[in-house]
Amino acid sequence: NKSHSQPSAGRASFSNPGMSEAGNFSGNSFLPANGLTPAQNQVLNLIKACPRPEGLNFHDLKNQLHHMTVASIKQAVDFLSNEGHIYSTVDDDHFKSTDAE
Amino acid sequence: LVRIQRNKAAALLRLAARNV
Repeated sequence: NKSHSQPSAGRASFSNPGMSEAGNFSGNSFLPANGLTPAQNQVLNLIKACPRPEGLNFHDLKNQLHHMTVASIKQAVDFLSNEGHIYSTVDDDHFKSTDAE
Repeated sequence: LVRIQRNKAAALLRLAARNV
């Protein structure tokens, strides 16, 4: 008697178990693939593009992102360093990228 | 300079933790 088989007991069909966190950013219609906002991406790209060994100065960041406020740049920098994309070097105003891509 | 290395190591750890 094999009638005891349980076809898919206890297995709910989640299509995307890992996506719950991405839902926090709803309202941003054009998120890049890496999950950063466009502003965060711009900041990250500028820091990535800096060839100096000590990294990019916050002052340079400000000069190149004149459409952003100092507060929003700081916010992006904070976020990026929290995520591990960038880190401060010689002082808290210099940042380098960890991303090798 | 130790500070820079430490910051970098910490950042890489955070990044790695994110990517798990």
